[in-house]
Amino acid sequence: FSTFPGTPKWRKNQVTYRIVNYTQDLSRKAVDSAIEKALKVWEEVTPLTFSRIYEGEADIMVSFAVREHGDFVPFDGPGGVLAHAYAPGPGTNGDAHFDDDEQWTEDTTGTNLFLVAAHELGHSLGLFHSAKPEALMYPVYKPSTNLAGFQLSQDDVDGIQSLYGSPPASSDVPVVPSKPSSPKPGVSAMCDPDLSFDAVSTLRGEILFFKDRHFWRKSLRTPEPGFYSISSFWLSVPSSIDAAYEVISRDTVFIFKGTQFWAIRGHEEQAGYPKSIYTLGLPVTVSKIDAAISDKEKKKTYFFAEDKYWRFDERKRTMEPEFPRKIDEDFPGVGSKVDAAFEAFGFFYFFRGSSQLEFDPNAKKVTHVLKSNSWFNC
Amino acid sequence: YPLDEVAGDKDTIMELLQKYLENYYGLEKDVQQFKIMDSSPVIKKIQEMQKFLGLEMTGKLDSSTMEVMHKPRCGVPDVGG
Repeated sequence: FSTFPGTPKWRKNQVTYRIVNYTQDLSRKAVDSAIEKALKVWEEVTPLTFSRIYEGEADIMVSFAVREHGDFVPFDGPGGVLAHAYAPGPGTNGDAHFDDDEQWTEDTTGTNLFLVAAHELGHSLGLFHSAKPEALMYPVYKPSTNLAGFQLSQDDVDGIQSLYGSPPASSDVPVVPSKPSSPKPGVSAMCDPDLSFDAVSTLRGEILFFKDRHFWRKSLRTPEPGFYSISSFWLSVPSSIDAAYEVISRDTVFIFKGTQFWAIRGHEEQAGYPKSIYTLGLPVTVSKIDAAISDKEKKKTYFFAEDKYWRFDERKRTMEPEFPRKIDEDFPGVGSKVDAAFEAFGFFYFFRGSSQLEFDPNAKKVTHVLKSNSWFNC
Repeated sequence: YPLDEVAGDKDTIMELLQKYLENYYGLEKDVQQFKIMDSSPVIKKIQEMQKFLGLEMTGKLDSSTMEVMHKPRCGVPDVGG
């Protein structure tokens, strides 16, 4: 991230904004909602609060304009420049201007107003452009961003908190640590004897352990795992995921939350996702997947939900007909519900709370009972 | 995306490049001569742009650089001051 020269910022935590005019492309309600949501993105990770005024000079004046519009920085018609905004300060400073020659939309069929507004308001608060493509403050518009589960990247959070600090801890405001991906909290948390995981998956020979907004990345070559925020790798992937698995033959990791799933290949988020879990052949009675394992030898993927599991044939790309079956019948000793699972060295590893079970699928029995964080060499 | 229609039109590409570098990377506006040489300020600015955008710093207008240059973007210049 970077800030404007001289690091201008608001010297107060209560910042005012005013929506000066509207685009014809959207209803007033949609514009109000997009701006409000965009401000909320920054409000959640700082002590800043935003209040709307309807007349007079606000700190942040939001307006739509075409071509030359009074600030000697004319817009350029459709495409190209979408918007611009000024660093904090009096007068024009702090203001955000949107090019009304763009087709503004609530979704991504045109130019999504929320995404552009969140970026511009980042400038209005003092952030300059970021060189990280996953950051909201990267200068190029990215329509593939997941709107429903939108999250700032760690770079954006670090940037804005370098100016304003973290939000105050209270029951009403979600607490976001100023540097959640710094190694210290990750290291201390990873050896917590009560540690449980949301999901576990391999990725190109490493093992990823997902927990809330973060994941530990364990390479078998290094003793100490790395600790990262999910959004710093994949901006559209939500936090608190339900399940993840890798299909090695497709070099793809599939990530599940609720009734949707995403596909990633290394750092790249694959186009066309999220998709519905029902496109895999799961019945509509399944509202979430608890865990998933892909068996690379047999080319079968197992989906665990509640006390049942389904098996997907990766060759035919279809769900096998004789499923669901009961977990405890086919995986004796594993129990009736799992939090996370992955396959390694021919074994299936099942996680439930702070426990981990090593299961031999050929012998059909549990071969080791371990702590969930046994991979971290605590 | 107008450039898609005129792919191969070198003058137009150069015009786009000059405008882009002037707008977002502080290329001096009186640098009018576009001679692609290693020491040219344009090459240096292309490299600066590629570095900033997280692209490989070839100093050339390769396809990935052109692709990013054609994407819609924020109008705040990427240079300070």
